Amino acid sequence: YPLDGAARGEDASMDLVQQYLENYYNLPKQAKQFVRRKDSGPVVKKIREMQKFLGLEVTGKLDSDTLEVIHKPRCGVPDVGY
Amino acid sequence: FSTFPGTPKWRKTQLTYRIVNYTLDLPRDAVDSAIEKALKVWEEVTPLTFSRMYEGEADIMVSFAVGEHGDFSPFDGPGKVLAHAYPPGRGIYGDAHFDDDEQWTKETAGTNLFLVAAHELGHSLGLFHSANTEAVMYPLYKTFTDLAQFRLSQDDVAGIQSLYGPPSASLDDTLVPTESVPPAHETPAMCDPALSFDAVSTLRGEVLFFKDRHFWRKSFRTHELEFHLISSFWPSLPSDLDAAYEVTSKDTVFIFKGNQFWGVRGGEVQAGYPRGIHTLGFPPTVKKIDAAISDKDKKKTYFFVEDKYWRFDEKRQSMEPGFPRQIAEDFPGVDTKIDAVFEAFGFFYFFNGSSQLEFDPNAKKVTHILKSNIWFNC
Repeated sequence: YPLDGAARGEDASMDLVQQYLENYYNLPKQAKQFVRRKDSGPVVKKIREMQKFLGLEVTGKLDSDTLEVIHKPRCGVPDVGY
Repeated sequence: FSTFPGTPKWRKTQLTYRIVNYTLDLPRDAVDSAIEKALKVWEEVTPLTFSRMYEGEADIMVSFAVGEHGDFSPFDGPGKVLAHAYPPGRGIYGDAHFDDDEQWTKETAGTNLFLVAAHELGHSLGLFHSANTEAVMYPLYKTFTDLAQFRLSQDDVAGIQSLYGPPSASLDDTLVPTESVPPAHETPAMCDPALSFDAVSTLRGEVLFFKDRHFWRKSFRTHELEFHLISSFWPSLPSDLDAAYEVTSKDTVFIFKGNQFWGVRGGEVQAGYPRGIHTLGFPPTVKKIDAAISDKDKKKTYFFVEDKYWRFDEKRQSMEPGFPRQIAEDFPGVDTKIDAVFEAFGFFYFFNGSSQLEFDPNAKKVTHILKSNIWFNC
């Protein structure tokens, strides 16, 4: 059960970050769930872009600082150009 | 900072705004005041002015809404997205929408409407998000423990002035032609051997070196050197100053440009300014001051204009008789036009272009000739 719970938590975080990246960093909607498979995938690239823009340590991973920032209230205008 | 793709901006400086509806979280006058104050933040550092409309289509339409509200960018309930706004243009462009599922406040608890409005109205004027965490245009909401401490960051000021330029100086156009938007200056390099200063003054034990739109702030205590936009400290002051001096007994720095001067205390421009320089007792032939310094022991202020100087009695608050006098007669060795002057360690430092004369007022002689930027340890 603990392992399942952890996995579910990770998936929820992934969905959240995916949505965040789509909304604010122009992540194409078809770029799904590459984060754990490939370090150079579009999601990882966008996570890096987000971390750089928001002044976080650029890891390309969903570390606690990155997740904390994603939960913070913010302006709805995307952070990168259309 | 960054601007929207294509750099949309308003092609006029007199803009209109309308508060279309209100949140129930705050009294109406608190909403009015927050929006007005947020516009003022940008008004103070640009030539833009804002006037309120009560009906019809304004350039900037401010509204509160929940969920889907007609622009295909629905709000998302409490938290997360607080508001959004559109870049300058017609119709929906320029408008600012606030999510009424937030708890809007005028305090630091909840979501402060003024802080969010200052950010969104930055979008309405053409600023995109900034990656500078100190900037109002940084996309994440940041609370201030003391709202009175709120000020635009240098990044915000540089961003908005890249679109609209600095505020137009309110000069008396009978004497000095009013400038529209002055051309942008390059950022001065502190170790440029040709560096000169517009004005230099002490301020509470530090020294401020003014150049174009910027100033360096040198602390003798910490030896730190900071570089700032003048407008980030004193939004209503002009750039390209002529002279500045501190009267320590009044804790005030007087700043001169053209035929006007301002009194500033710390970060505040004092009420009642700008005033005309002729109120100090200068004849009408004096159009501007080159440099000034106040001797705190003798309670006298020296104003340098071309090759002459005037002396002002700080106790009597009047210009002394017998002036102007030739600078070179009373300050032997100082025989060039003076850009700036300040006092440190008992010496007067006179600046002319990239050179600086160290003058001993007791011995009445020049003791050293130095580079102007020697204070920056170049």
